[in-house]
Amino acid sequence: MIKLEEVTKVYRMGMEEVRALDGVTLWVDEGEMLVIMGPSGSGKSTLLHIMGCLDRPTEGKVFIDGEDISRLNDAQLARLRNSTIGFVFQQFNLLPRMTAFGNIELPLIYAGIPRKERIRRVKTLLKRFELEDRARHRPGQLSGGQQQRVAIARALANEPKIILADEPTGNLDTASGKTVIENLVKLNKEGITVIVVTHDPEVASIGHRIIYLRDGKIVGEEVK
Amino acid sequence: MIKLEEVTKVYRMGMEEVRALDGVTLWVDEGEMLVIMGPSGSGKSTLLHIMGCLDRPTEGKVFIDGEDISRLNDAQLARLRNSTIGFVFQQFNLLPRMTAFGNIELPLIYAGIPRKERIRRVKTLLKRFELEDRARHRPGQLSGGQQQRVAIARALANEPKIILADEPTGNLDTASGKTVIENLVKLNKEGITVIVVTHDPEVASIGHRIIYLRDGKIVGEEVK
Ligand SMILES: Nc1ncnc2c1ncn2[C@@H]1O[C@H](COP(=O)(O)OP(=O)(O)OP(=O)(O)O)[C@@H](O)[C@H]1O
Ligand SMILES: Nc1ncnc2c1ncn2[C@@H]1O[C@H](COP(=O)(O)OP(=O)(O)OP(=O)(O)O)[C@@H](O)[C@H]1O
Ligand SMILES: [Mg+2]
Ligand SMILES: [Mg+2]
Repeated sequence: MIKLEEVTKVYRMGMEEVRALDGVTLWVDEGEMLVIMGPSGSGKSTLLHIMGCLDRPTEGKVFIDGEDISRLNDAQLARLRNSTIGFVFQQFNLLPRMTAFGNIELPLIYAGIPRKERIRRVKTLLKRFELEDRARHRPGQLSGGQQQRVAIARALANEPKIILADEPTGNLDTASGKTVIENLVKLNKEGITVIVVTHDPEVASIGHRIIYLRDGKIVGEEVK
Repeated sequence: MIKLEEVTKVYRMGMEEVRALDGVTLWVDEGEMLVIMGPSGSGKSTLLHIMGCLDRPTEGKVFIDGEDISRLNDAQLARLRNSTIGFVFQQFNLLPRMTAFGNIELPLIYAGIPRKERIRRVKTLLKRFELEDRARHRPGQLSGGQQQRVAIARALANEPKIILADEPTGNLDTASGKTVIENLVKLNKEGITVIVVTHDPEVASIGHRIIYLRDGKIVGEEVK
């Protein structure tokens, strides 16, 4: 489903160079539940962004569903992302001037889904993540955990084939965190590929496979 | 040290009313290590903001060091905050166009600390939270956990008498999280009042007292 070959990501700042990823080779099968762990700054978010086509590698190749994404221009990449990938950002990246409802609805508008179906899907997601009475609030009128749940709902709106979640329970209490994990497990059982970055061993325990990053490299792997 | 009497915070949105806090009475002694827990949306951040003089209650009274803060104008409140309180925000609230170094240095500039001493203190904090090689990075060039550590370092820069930390380990791996907790415990042993909001039972275990919020009310308390 997702194939990374010798992927490197280098940030240049003046004379300094940061190797956020350093020669990462990784295959993720369709329907797999992959967990990524590692110290702060080890490259997890960078890896997730590249897998999610939100960023291009400095070196190496990325294949999504067999397609070499370096052959796609930015517009084609955006279309692939919108139709195939649901991304939950570590810092949510919600649009501050839209409501919770509007933020979740946006990917459906881009996908050309008709209004009646959009409303049905958004309402279902608001209910699932206990956000019904916060639908009209904008991000600044939501708690940290409520914003995180809106970000998760938004990632699921287009019924993506691949879900990439960057520390999706970091701001959630145990109960809300369980709901998120149960949802990811359920989607994975329906055949959706799920990749989760986490620091939480509870969350990590749902993975078929756990890979460990350190200084931009994969340094270990555990298979259930 | 901090006294809240029947504190209520109501947000009005058109016809709707959200009671983020509902009649909270709470005393925090000098030198106490208080932990605040509760479900997502229960009012923890709101409570912390009011205790940290970043927000005023809709009803009720707030006393910091015996001083009724409703008698202070905004400029006086800002001065009290800067000299006495260190606040770690749930979403960091770093200035995006300043470096890690600059963000940590800012409260010291407001406090009128001379340049040589500012540089010494910032360097010490960068080292303590393993950010030395990220000093020149701006928030957008930092990982989530690195941003969180910059936010923590900034809160400690002015050697405050009260530290309020809103889910300070949410984006940190176990090792970095331990460092943060050890620092808070050490400061608390030196007499500093520390109040931490957390969902993590590991973090909660350092508290002298844990209070539980639900729907804007204190519903339980545990004393070690
Ligand atoms: N500006 C606002 N306008 C309207 N409602 C608000 C506003 N800010 C916060 N709220 C609501 O107040 C309630 C308490 O928010 P708060 O941020 O204190 O929760 P919290 O306990 O910190 O949650 P979390 O664990 O998710 O961070 C939430 O239900 C939130 O939707
Ligand atoms: N735009 C950038 N310019 C320079 N360095 C960057 C940039 N973005 C990220 N970095 C660096 O790349 C490294 C990897 O960052 P990344 O966000 O992938 O880490 P992470 O594993 O997700 O960390 P965390 O657990 O703290 O979220 C970090 O050391 C970070 O400072
Ligand atoms: Mg990250
Ligand atoms: Mg909060």
